[in-house]
Amino acid sequence: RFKQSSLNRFFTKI
Amino acid sequence: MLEAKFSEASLFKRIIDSFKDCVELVNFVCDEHGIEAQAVDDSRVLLVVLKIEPSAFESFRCDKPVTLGLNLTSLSKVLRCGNNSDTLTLIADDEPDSIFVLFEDSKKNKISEYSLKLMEIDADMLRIDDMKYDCTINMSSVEFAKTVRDLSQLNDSFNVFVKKDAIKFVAEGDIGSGSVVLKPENDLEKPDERIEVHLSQPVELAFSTKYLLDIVKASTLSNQIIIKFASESPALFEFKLNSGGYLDFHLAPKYNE
Repeated sequence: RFKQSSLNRFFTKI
Repeated sequence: MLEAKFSEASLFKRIIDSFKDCVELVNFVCDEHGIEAQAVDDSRVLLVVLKIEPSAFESFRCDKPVTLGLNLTSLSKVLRCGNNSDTLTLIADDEPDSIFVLFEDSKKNKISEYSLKLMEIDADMLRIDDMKYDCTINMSSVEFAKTVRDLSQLNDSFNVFVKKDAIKFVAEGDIGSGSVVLKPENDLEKPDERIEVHLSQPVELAFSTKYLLDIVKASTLSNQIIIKFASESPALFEFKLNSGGYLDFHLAPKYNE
């Protein structure tokens, strides 16, 4: 039903 | 040279205990503005950001910026060696191989010193831009911790609905379901129980309880938690340190396939 999203989708690496 | 002295070891112990179960290897970046750390958990779902301001220390000196790569499991072994009421001083050279942790009791009769080897930690730093959030909640950290622990018994994830006049947490599992509704309140005589909701639009999100159970361990740091939600973006759970600084958790939500 629900899938866990990852932070990589939202934050960029410095 | 870094020399950072906490008037009570218990503060640093509580800070480390608040996130040692979700991340293990952490770079602590020290400079004249204090100590900062950022780490992502192995599954890349939870980002922890720590900032300890110089005001949180009894005395703070950092002549040259230095990065201390620490294993939190090892650090907490050393931290257990001091008593809560001892002072705790972190000491490191400008180019350190180790960090020294010094405990001193209030009578200055007992001084114990431990050294901890530092590690080279190759960790990504993430840019956390000023995120736009749809709502901000201020509430009792203890009440939030209880809600998370209660609902986590029912399922491995739960939903959060925020409207102007209520916050609703819902968990549905095989054994049954549960919901907790909290309404804004501002009793001036009980500031710790205050619940405030500011929102620009209603929010509905789902989170894994596994990560929330880790996050609420930080409720020993602050009576109040600040929660910020935005649709389909990571949520922010913030614990402010009374003496200056914060521990932030950015948690990626679950989404409906």
